[in-house]
Amino acid sequence: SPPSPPLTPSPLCKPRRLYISFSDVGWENWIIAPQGYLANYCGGDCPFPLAAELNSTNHAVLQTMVHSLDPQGTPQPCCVPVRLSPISILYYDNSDNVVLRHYEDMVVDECGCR
Amino acid sequence: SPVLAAAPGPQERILLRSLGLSAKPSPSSPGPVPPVLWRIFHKRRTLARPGEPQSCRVEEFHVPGDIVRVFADRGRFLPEGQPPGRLCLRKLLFFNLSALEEGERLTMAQLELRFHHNSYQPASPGQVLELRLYRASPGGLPRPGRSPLVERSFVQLRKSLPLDLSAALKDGAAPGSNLALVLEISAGGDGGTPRSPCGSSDAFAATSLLLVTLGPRCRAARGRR
Repeated sequence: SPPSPPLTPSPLCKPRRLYISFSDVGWENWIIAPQGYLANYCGGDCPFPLAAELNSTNHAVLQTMVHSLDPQGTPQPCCVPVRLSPISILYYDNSDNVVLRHYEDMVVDECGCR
Repeated sequence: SPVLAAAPGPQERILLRSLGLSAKPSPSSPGPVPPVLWRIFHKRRTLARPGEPQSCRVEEFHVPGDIVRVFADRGRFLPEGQPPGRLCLRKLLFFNLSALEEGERLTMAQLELRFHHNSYQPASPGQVLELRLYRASPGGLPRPGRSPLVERSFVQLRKSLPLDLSAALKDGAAPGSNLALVLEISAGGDGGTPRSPCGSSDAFAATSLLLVTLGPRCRAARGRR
């Protein structure tokens, strides 16, 4: 995928750019459209004290506190997708039929600490 | 890519299964993509906003559904039967529906007949073309005594003729592993004069069957609601 702009990546949990090109995974001969799509992924830290914009649960807040007291014993919360959106894919199936199918949870829109 | 190239087996199979495919398709004779599917695809792409709750509906057909498939006809032309010249065209339409998965519910079925010429009409003006569609046995013969699924008269047939089969295919139940129909087109007489042969069957181009189904995921979501 095209190199993302050289920004200093924020260490905090947030969506990161991931473009999936179907030709990169060898699927271009049966997927008609799209040729690829922006799927993104979640990456970054959930440090103590969890800031409000990190979209975290009460449990994650407590976990970061315990982690700050006992880093070896308790890990930080994880940075995971909390809101995803669907895409539609147009493709040929195993019997050469043309299929338009709607797939949920294919794009990461928002991440959070859990 | 390193991931799938290194282990095309298990990982790719898991990915494909999550996409509803038993194996990686390798289209041998891919047909053209029907314009209606492109329209739906592009409309969904432009309308899709992050987080927009996408309903399990195909707005273009005003039916519930999250999977739209177009099946190509694998049937053959049939002998016209007696008396000769009674029919312009008699064809077995055969659709392999084995791609339908367990738990899918059929919500719409549309047969599309396509003709080469812009209009397919009887030899003499004023006559009508009669079109009948029967359910057939896989051997290609109409089941005796069965009334036609569809019976229509036309002054002429346009380049493309959609026929709604939703009710005929028992709406709600996905058909078995294949569907066999017999299509007959004849030049209607006015009762007195015998039917005369009409435009030859080479005006007929192709047929395809468009099915909209509600996949298990959508059915579960609708059930919860």
